[in-house]
Amino acid sequence: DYVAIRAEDNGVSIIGLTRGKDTKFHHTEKLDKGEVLLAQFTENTSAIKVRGKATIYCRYGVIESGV
Amino acid sequence: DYVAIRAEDNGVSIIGLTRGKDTKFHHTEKLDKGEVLLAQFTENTSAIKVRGKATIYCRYGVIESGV
Amino acid sequence: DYVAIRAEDNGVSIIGLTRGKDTKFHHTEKLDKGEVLLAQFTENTSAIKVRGKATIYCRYGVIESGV
Amino acid sequence: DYVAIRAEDNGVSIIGLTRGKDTKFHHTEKLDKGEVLLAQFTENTSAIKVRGKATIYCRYGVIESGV
Amino acid sequence: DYVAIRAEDNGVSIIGLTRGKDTKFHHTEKLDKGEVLLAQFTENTSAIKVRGKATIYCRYGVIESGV
Amino acid sequence: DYVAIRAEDNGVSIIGLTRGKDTKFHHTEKLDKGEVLLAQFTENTSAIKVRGKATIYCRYGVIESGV
Amino acid sequence: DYVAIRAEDNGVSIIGLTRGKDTKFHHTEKLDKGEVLLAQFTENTSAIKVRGKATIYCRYGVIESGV
Amino acid sequence: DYVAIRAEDNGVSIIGLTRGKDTKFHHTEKLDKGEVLLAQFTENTSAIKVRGKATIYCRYGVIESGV
Amino acid sequence: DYVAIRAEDNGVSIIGLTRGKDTKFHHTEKLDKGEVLLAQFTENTSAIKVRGKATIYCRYGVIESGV
Amino acid sequence: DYVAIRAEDNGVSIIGLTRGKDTKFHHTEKLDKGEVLLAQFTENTSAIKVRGKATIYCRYGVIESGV
Amino acid sequence: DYVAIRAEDNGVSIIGLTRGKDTKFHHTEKLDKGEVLLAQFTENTSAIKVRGKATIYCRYGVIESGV
Ligand SMILES: N[C@@H](Cc1c[nH]c2ccccc12)C(=O)O
Ligand SMILES: N[C@@H](Cc1c[nH]c2ccccc12)C(=O)O
Ligand SMILES: N[C@@H](Cc1c[nH]c2ccccc12)C(=O)O
Ligand SMILES: N[C@@H](Cc1c[nH]c2ccccc12)C(=O)O
Ligand SMILES: N[C@@H](Cc1c[nH]c2ccccc12)C(=O)O
Ligand SMILES: N[C@@H](Cc1c[nH]c2ccccc12)C(=O)O
Ligand SMILES: N[C@@H](Cc1c[nH]c2ccccc12)C(=O)O
Ligand SMILES: N[C@@H](Cc1c[nH]c2ccccc12)C(=O)O
Ligand SMILES: N[C@@H](Cc1c[nH]c2ccccc12)C(=O)O
Ligand SMILES: N[C@@H](Cc1c[nH]c2ccccc12)C(=O)O
Ligand SMILES: N[C@@H](Cc1c[nH]c2ccccc12)C(=O)O
Repeated sequence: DYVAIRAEDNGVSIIGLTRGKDTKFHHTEKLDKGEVLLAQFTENTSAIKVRGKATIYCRYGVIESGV
Repeated sequence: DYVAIRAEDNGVSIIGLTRGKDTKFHHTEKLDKGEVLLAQFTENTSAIKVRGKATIYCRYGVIESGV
Repeated sequence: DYVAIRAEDNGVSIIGLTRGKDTKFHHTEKLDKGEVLLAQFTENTSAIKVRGKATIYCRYGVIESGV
Repeated sequence: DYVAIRAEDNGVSIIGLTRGKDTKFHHTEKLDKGEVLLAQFTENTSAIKVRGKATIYCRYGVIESGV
Repeated sequence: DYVAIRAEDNGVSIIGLTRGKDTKFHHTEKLDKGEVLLAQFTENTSAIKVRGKATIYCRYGVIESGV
Repeated sequence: DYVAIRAEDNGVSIIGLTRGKDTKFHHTEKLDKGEVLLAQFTENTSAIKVRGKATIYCRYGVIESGV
Repeated sequence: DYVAIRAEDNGVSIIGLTRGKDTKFHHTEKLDKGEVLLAQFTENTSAIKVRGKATIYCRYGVIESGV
Repeated sequence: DYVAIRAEDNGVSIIGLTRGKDTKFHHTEKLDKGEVLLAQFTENTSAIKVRGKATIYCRYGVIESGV
Repeated sequence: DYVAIRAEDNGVSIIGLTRGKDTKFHHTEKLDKGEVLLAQFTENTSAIKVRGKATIYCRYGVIESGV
Repeated sequence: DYVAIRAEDNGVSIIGLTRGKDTKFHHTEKLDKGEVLLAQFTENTSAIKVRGKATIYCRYGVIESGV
Repeated sequence: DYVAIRAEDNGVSIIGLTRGKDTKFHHTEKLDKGEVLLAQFTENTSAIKVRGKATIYCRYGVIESGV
């Protein structure tokens, strides 16, 4: 399982939240406008948070993040 | 299995409930308007509660939470 | 496997019934109007009972509980 | 595998039959009108009997029980 | 794998045949009109026989038993 | 995997053929008109023979046996 | 995996060919007109040969054998 | 996985090629017009060659061999 | 997984490339016009090369090789 | 699981991010216009970043990267 | 999982990139116009690069490489 995220603005943050009893931010990948990240759920990442203006492609279709 | 949740308001809470004999809140992720969280069911999370105005994308389609 | 339940009224009860030879109520999650619970069947929960006015999203479509 | 059962009347019985060489009733869950039970087949339950007026949602569609 | 059987008459018999080298009747569940039985194939049941007027819901659609 | 067979006549025979190096008849289930048998392929049954007038429901659709 | 074969003539032969380095005929099941055989591929049967006029139902649809 | 082959002429050859480092012909099954062979890929057969006029039913649809 | 290849010309070559660190030709099967080869990917074959005029049936549809 | 990426410009970068607790760039594959890379998620690569003008083919359809 | 590549020009290169911590070119298969290569992802190949004018058939449809 992976999701695809295309930044529609500079400075979009894709944040990986830790798997396990604790929930912390283990990595933030910064994307500039037009860059695309394809990211899996992994042994270390059980939730992904998106901040800023981006297009998120996932199993449920396309979701626009940002205000 | 993961669900995608887009906050339609500031201060939306995504609450993880513990797996196992006991059922407690182990983590609350606060989202501001436009932020998106993609969250799996995990070894530690067997139920997810959503409080506040949000759009929930799951296998059954789109569900609007909040009053 | 999980189901999604949106409370259409305050005080909706989502009850987890124990897996195994005995069948008891091990947890009741109270939802207020507009709150949504996404809940899995688990090692501890082999049946889920819904009391009160709610919209249940499951593999068979949408079921309205309550009178 | 689970089925969903919505009681259309008070006093609907959802009966679990034991898995194994013997076939006995190990539990009867009583539902009042409007209540919904989502119940799995399990290590202990290999057949489910429904008595009274109910709507049964299963892989084969919707079945109305009761006379 | 389970099948669903709705009795259209009183005294419908759902008979479980034993799995293994021998084939015998290990259990007969009697249904009255309107009652529904959801029954799995199991470690002990490799064939199911239906006697009397009933509606059988299975992977191949709906089959009416009885004359 | 199971097949469903509805007898359209009295005295329909559903014959189980043995799995393994030898192929013999290990069981014959006699059905009267209107009776239905749901029968799996099993550790002991790798072929099923139908004699007499019956409706056979299987993964390939409906097959009428008998002359 | 099984195939279904309906004899359209008397004396139709369904031949099981052995699995393994050697390929021999291990069993021939004779069918009379109207009889149906449902036969699996097994540990002992990795090819099936049909001689005579028959209707063969398999994953690729319906095939008529015989001249 | 199996394929179905119907001979449209006498003397059609279905050839099994050996699995493993070497590739040799381990068996040739001769079919007369109208005969049908249903043949699996196996531990010993990783390729199948068809010579002569035949109709081949496989996952990709129907292929006519022969000139 | 297998592919089906029908030679549209004499002297079509179906070449098996070795699985593993090295990539060499381990077998070439020559087909004459109209002959069909059904060939799996195997422990020894992780790539297949087709030279000459042929019709290739694979999961992506029909591909014509040759100039 | 793999994705396909076609460079629409010279100097497109396909970056592999490491799997595990740390997230670093372990490899950058440079593509010139018209070149195509088919890349899997692997034991070492749990996220892929695309910089520059490219067409990305993935399970969610076609995504254009670059400004 | 395999992809199919048809060379539309002479001298098309299909390059296998190594699986593991390092990413190097372990094999280049040269195709002449009209030749087709069906190539799997393997224990040794976790990415495939295509240089030159070719038609690539993959799970996402048909992709034309080359300028
Ligand atoms: N550490 C949590 C992260 C998480 C996943 N899904 C969640 C849903 C709600 C809150 C937290 C989470 C876990 O692995 O379970
Ligand atoms: N601790 C419970 C949480 C839960 C999951 N699904 C439920 C349904 C109802 C009530 C509680 C739950 C469990 O893991 O089983
Ligand atoms: N303890 C029971 C709960 C149950 C599941 N499905 C049921 C159906 C009917 C009655 C009880 C149940 C079990 O695990 O099997
Ligand atoms: N004890 C039986 C219950 C049962 C399941 N399916 C049945 C069908 C018919 C009669 C009984 C049953 C068993 O586990 O096998
Ligand atoms: N005891 C038999 C019951 C059976 C299953 N399928 C059948 C078909 C025909 C006759 C008997 C059977 C078995 O387990 O195999
Ligand atoms: N004893 C045989 C029965 C059989 C199954 N499929 C067949 C097809 C043809 C002839 C016999 C058979 C076996 O298990 O393999
Ligand atoms: N003994 C052979 C039988 C066989 C299966 N598929 C075939 C195709 C062609 C020729 C022989 C066969 C085997 O198990 O492999
Ligand atoms: N012995 C070869 C046979 C084979 C299968 N697929 C092929 C494709 C091309 C050439 C030979 C083959 C193998 O098992 O791998
Ligand atoms: N020996 C290589 C063969 C191969 C498979 N797919 C490829 C793609 C490109 C180049 C070579 C290959 C391997 O098993 O991995
Ligand atoms: N090292 C991280 C890389 C990663 C995968 N998905 C992510 C999503 C967000 C941030 C980082 C990641 C991991 O394997 O989990
Ligand atoms: N050696 C790398 C090759 C690779 C696969 N997918 C990639 C994506 C981007 C960069 C490199 C790669 C690996 O196995 O993981």
